[in-house]
Amino acid sequence: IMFKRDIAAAAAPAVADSPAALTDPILLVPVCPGRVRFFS
Amino acid sequence: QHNVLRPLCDSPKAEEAALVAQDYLNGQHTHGYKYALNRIEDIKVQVEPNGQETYVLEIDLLETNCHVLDPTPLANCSVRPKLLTAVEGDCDVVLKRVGGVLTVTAFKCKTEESTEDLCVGCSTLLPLNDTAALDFVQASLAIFNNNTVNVTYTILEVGRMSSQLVSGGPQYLVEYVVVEANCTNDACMPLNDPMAQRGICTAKGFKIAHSVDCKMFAAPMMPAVDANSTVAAAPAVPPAVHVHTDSLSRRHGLKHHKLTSLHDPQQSGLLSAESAESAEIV
Repeated sequence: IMFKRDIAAAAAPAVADSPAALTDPILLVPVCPGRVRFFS
Repeated sequence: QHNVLRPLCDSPKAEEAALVAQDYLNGQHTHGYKYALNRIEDIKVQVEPNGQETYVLEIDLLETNCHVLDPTPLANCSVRPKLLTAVEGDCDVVLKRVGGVLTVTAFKCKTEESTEDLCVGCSTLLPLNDTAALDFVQASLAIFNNNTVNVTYTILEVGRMSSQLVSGGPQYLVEYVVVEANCTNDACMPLNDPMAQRGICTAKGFKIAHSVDCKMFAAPMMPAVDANSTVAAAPAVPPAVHVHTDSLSRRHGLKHHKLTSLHDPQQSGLLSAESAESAEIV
């Protein structure tokens, strides 16, 4: 029997919108592609 | 020395650039249908020492039901469902922000139909020069003209032709743009008048259309003209059926109207090579 358990939501990466993003490995987490508006 | 920033693809900055790109690409598109933004694939922002920003954007667009001549705002146009053979455009777009305003400086697009979802009984896009389907278009136009009074229409552009195999043969579903025509004997010429009424027709049926539905566009807004002033001659109306003459079309047979594929006046070097290769796919 398998139980579904709650998993803590992953912390979203900080917005990689600064030069620090080039050096900070945390900020290098892929932030693209974006949301699909219609279908993929 | 550039700083390269990677905003989130769903950030307001990325969305702003993507919508500017979408509107610009639709403005360049003179045949076929308007495209709507589906997804921002990637974005890079180069910041020069003087603070000028250059955006390099990859976006995915989907074909809508609105023809480019249809004045309906894009926001009110619906994207074609996959089952009706969706056509998508993948574009690399370069934009610059000057004085706070984003402007497109280069773009490269490839347009293709999604074939991975084809199924038995689904409709299939036909080449725009398919003879049998064009005969069907003409036959359906005749039906429409028989039901109009005082005005005869001719075909300005065939937008889409598809068929679905059902018992009894192929069932056609076609879309074409019509314009008022001046007819003498059996020949009809499009009216060379910007005020000529235009519309888009949809017809469905087997060899003979059993339904023809035409939606006429609102008359274009014309500037007021002084009766004594000299007015430049109106541009010639395109031929009855738009003929694609580029080498790519001849080799592959064109199934749909494509987005303008390349515009890079300053050879920005910011457009990916990958798109150049895949532009061969139709």
